[in-house]
Amino acid sequence: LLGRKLLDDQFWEELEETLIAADFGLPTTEKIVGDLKIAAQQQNLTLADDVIRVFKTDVADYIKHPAMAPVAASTKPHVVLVVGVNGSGKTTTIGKLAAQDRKQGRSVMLVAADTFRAAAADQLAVWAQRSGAELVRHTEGGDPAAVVFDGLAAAKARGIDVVYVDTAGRLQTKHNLMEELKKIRRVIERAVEGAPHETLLVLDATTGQNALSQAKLFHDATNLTGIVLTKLDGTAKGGIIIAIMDQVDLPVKYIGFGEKVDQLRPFDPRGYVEALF
Amino acid sequence: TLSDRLAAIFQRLRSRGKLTESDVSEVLREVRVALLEADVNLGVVRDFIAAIRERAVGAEVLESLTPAQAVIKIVHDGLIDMLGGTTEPLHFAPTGPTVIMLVGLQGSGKTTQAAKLAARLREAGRRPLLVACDVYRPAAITQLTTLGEQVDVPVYEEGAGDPVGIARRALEQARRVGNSVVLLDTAGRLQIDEPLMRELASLKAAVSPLESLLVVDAMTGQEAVNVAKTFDERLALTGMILTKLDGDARGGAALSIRAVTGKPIKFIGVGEKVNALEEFHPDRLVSRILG
Ligand SMILES: Nc1nc2c(ncn2[C@@H]2O[C@H](COP(=O)(O)OP(=O)(O)OP(=O)(O)O)[C@@H](O)[C@H]2O)c(=O)[nH]1
Ligand SMILES: Nc1nc2c(ncn2[C@@H]2O[C@H](COP(=O)(O)OP(=O)(O)OP(=O)(O)O)[C@@H](O)[C@H]2O)c(=O)[nH]1
Ligand SMILES: [Mg+2]
Ligand SMILES: [Mg+2]
Repeated sequence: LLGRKLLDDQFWEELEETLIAADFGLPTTEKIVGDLKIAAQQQNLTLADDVIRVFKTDVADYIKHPAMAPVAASTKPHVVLVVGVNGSGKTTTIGKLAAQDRKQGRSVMLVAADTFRAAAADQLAVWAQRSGAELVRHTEGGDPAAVVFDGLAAAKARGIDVVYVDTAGRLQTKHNLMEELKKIRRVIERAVEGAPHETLLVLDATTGQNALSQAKLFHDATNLTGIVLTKLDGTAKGGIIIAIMDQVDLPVKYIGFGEKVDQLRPFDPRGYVEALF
Repeated sequence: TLSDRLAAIFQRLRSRGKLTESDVSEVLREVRVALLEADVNLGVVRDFIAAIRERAVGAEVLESLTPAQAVIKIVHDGLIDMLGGTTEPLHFAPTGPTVIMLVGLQGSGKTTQAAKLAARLREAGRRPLLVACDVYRPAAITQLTTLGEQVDVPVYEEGAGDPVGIARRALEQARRVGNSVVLLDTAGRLQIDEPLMRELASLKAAVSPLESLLVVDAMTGQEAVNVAKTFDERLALTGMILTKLDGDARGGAALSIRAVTGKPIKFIGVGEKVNALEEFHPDRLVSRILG
């Protein structure tokens, strides 16, 4: 695509293929290509590079990426609820975020509210140890809301700055599991004024169009404040985030680009769009 | 659904008189939309439409009293063909332990599916052994040993170490003790991670698995093709397991991975519990993909 010079049919077709291959989805792709064709006409563009340049600017400008809610010293603890489907990278992302907070001198507590999956709390415990965060866990099979209740009580008692609540992976169409999530959220709201201050949907970049359904249903159930797009170190681009921003109005706050503790950074729309080509 | 949309299109086309080939082309565009919506890879969709075009613009459709249904049937049959038609079982060695290696991207469901397979094999009267070859992920070994206890299947683990050595010694133990199936749970990895892909190749060379199964998340998007192709080129897969089909992902990745590797999907994961594993039936997945 970058090698092409002319704005011919083949260029437009290859641009469409590039966006579909990046999981933008057909409707979003057609809208973007349609808008670019109009822009090309209006701006009298003749070179492929010009259109690519317009695309990069327009899409980057369109992508919302406000920072995480600031950790105000006054509201203690600052509570971050982390949700998403199975295997998307929630636990690992929490480990990375905890490490960042610790580097800034904040005290951190991790709450192991995944009481279902084998060794979920053990996995979070490793991340707590790595980042010097505290950990609250119950035995496997217990009530997740109870762990959250205890965790927040302990965090308040100890004057912890930031609490991350790790929840079990769940497919968004499972009614009882989404109800469980709502219950967890209610416990958080009752325990801490203004909490959860951040509710993050962790989304795997390899996910296709189902990501849109994930964003919608998790947002309905638990009022998301942002998305963490993980596994961008792979070949998938997670282009469905454009449709998510359009239809669910959610920003991408962070991207995960590896399995190590330092492989998380704030989302940068320009960098993201550059990487598409 | 696709059949509703096709019925609506044909109704409009029909009102203009006799159906023509270009009318059916419009219909095939609708099929393309449905398949892309379902996450089937663009290249695979192209090839598929080209493969059914001749039949779709033939008399079977143009002269049918129910052309929408005729097209749906052609699409349905074509997708079933593409998925290999029948259910392909696991293969077992005539003598000695059968080694089954599970591979795939991070979080696709390998460890859980390993436990599910172990439970199924145990119920079938075989003596499986689970092997913890993921020495990287925090608490991966604990996850496998916990699942092993749940399904009453022994787990061979050495903690951290060299996965190839661990697999070799696990196989030796299996031979000594009499385990008929050895299930290797490997670490999730990107298909573009050279050192980790070489590790898998070494693992394969060391213990010669009879089955190398790629575990793929049913919600995987367009990259399913590149992932499957690379794993297949590097390892010569013998099959695949499609997971998390208990959600509402359409599962088009199934078509993509089958089309690009030619390897059969042997099982599907339909839940988080250890009994949530089913044999793959192409017709059920096709109905799901077509929405
Ligand atoms: N390559 C890569 N792998 C990642 C990234 N984030 C997480 N992972 C890996 O993805 C796998 C799943 O991560 P988890 O943190 O266990 O995911 P989870 O959402 O907590 O999973 P469940 O609790 O089982 O739903 C692990 O192997 C992680 O190392 C990332 O940004 N890049
Ligand atoms: N709903 C559902 N969840 C599943 C299924 N299979 C696995 N899971 C869940 O998906 C998540 C990831 O499963 P794992 O078995 O840890 O995946 P993995 O491929 O071993 O992950 P890595 O070792 O980190 O690469 C866990 O939360 C599992 O419970 C399935 O068929 N349906
Ligand atoms: Mg987790
Ligand atoms: Mg695993």
